[in-house]
Amino acid sequence: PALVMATLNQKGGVGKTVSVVNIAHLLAKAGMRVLVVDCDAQASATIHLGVYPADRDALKATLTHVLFHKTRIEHAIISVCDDSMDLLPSSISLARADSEINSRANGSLLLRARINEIKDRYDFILLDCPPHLSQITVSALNAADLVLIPSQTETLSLMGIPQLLETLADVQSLVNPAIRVLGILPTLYDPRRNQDRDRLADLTEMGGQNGFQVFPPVRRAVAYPTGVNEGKPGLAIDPNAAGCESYQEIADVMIDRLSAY
Amino acid sequence: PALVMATLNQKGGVGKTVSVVNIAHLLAKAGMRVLVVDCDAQASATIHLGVYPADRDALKATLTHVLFHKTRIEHAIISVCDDSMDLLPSSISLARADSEINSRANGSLLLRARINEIKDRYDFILLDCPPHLSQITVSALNAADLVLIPSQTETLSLMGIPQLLETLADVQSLVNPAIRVLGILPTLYDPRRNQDRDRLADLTEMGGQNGFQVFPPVRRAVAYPTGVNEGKPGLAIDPNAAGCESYQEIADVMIDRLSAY
Ligand SMILES: Nc1ncnc2c1ncn2[C@@H]1O[C@H](COP(=O)(O)OP(=O)(O)OP(=O)(O)O)[C@@H](O)[C@H]1O
Ligand SMILES: Nc1ncnc2c1ncn2[C@@H]1O[C@H](COP(=O)(O)OP(=O)(O)OP(=O)(O)O)[C@@H](O)[C@H]1O
Ligand SMILES: [Mg+2]
Ligand SMILES: [Mg+2]
Repeated sequence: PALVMATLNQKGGVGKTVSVVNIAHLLAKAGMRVLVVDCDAQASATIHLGVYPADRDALKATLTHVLFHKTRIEHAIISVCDDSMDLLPSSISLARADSEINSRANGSLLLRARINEIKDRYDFILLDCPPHLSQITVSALNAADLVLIPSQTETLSLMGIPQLLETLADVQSLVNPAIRVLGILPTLYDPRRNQDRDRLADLTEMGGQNGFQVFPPVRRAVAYPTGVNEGKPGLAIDPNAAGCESYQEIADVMIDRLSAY
Repeated sequence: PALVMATLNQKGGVGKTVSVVNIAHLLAKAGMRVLVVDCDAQASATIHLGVYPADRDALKATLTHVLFHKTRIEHAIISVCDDSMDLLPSSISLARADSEINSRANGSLLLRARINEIKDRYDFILLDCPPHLSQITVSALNAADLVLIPSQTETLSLMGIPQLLETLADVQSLVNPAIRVLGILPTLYDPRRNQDRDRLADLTEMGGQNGFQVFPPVRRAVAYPTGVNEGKPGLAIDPNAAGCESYQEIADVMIDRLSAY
């Protein structure tokens, strides 16, 4: 069955969505069967993969409908990027997810139950999380085997990581003891700036203290926002964009983990 | 009494916190009495103004304690930036704000009630909101006279604005008919990139359609993350940093609005 990876950091704008989409692209390029699940009401991953959230809402074919309105997950999943990967889209209707989850018996386990139905059809399932440690994010952690923590190399992004790890520990002790941190991914890195280098050193130390891998930092490159604009992964536009080695290393580590799974 | 402005966009990392801190700095420099209220559990504004959230938690002197644990607001407010402005700090304890608000009678009006107690002591009260349209964000809108919408000049940041305006309309019709959008502030703007210019044009058009002012875009400048690192506003480090004219224009418009208030 598929390995499930959640990508999260409650700090906003650190490259969670861009990372999910580009890692999915590299896994698909390696011949893997990949599903991206958009767990963010902003529907950034959906938009980044060229799909209009409102269209999916009209068809009652988003994550919201799968979780709370009995839509079959196969009905909501669509093929994207020239059929190289699949997407379970979201829309603004997911903004009510937390109150829906809180009003149902064991609501935070609904996502895991739906994902388990289709785990046999994929090699990897990537979950893009919103910028807050909410019930939908906890639901993603309940369903995940691995966690990737993107963090901009700047102070505010680092400060939230201890809290994230506390939430993860709660999930491990109550629901999902097998979940592991795949690593920390430094993003939006500018090697010319002292602060970026200092924060990168802090992240590396944090990784060391917690026994996490810290991947090589992803530098800024125009291919990534261009990809968002064109509805496709940045690395599909420029395979050699800055950071491609980091994303490739993550994809390789994931493929190794799969064969050992 | 003070004019209250909320700064929000549910898209993460668009420069909400940096904008609040730097506008507060310019208002203080103009001799205004300014209070920054950190409504984000990440406590970015608190950290940006050089205060450790955990210290305030230990003293039971954060926004959480003021809203839900009967701490007097004067006890939680501290003076920052060489006494040029005040801060009502937050901490991770605010992460439970939504469930606290949902469990109390008219919980989303608690913030407005607390702010009204001290409105006479300030000219401006700036509310920094988290990257989601949650109950704490609605509470900030209930308390505000003005709304500033920072938006990065990139696709994903723009997509969320219609939903933000819908939430604002709900607040206007149910609680706060006087609230108005001060304007849209394009941020993290790179004039060399086609997409940034295209998105700026989209934001300008969106402003025109809704009758909002669109301020001149703020370009990237190293002073801003440097300020975050040093616990002070970027414009205190480099008063002529790129974007200073935009922030100055916003401060000037706010001062005009105050005299007409
Ligand atoms: N390596 C990069 N180079 C240049 N721009 C990048 C890079 N990675 C991400 N970006 C840009 O940074 C912005 C934030 O990225 P993204 O939306 O993926 O972050 P996020 O953490 O998912 O945000 P949110 O917290 O709102 O979910 C986007 O405009 C994106 O295009
Ligand atoms: N004009 C600028 N030039 C350079 N960097 C900037 C500028 N404005 C903001 N930043 C940087 O961009 C990042 C995001 O800014 P900030 O944290 O203020 O956004 P936010 O919208 O408050 O994020 P969140 O959604 O997490 O609350 C920070 O690292 C900040 O230092
Ligand atoms: Mg995202
Ligand atoms: Mg912020």
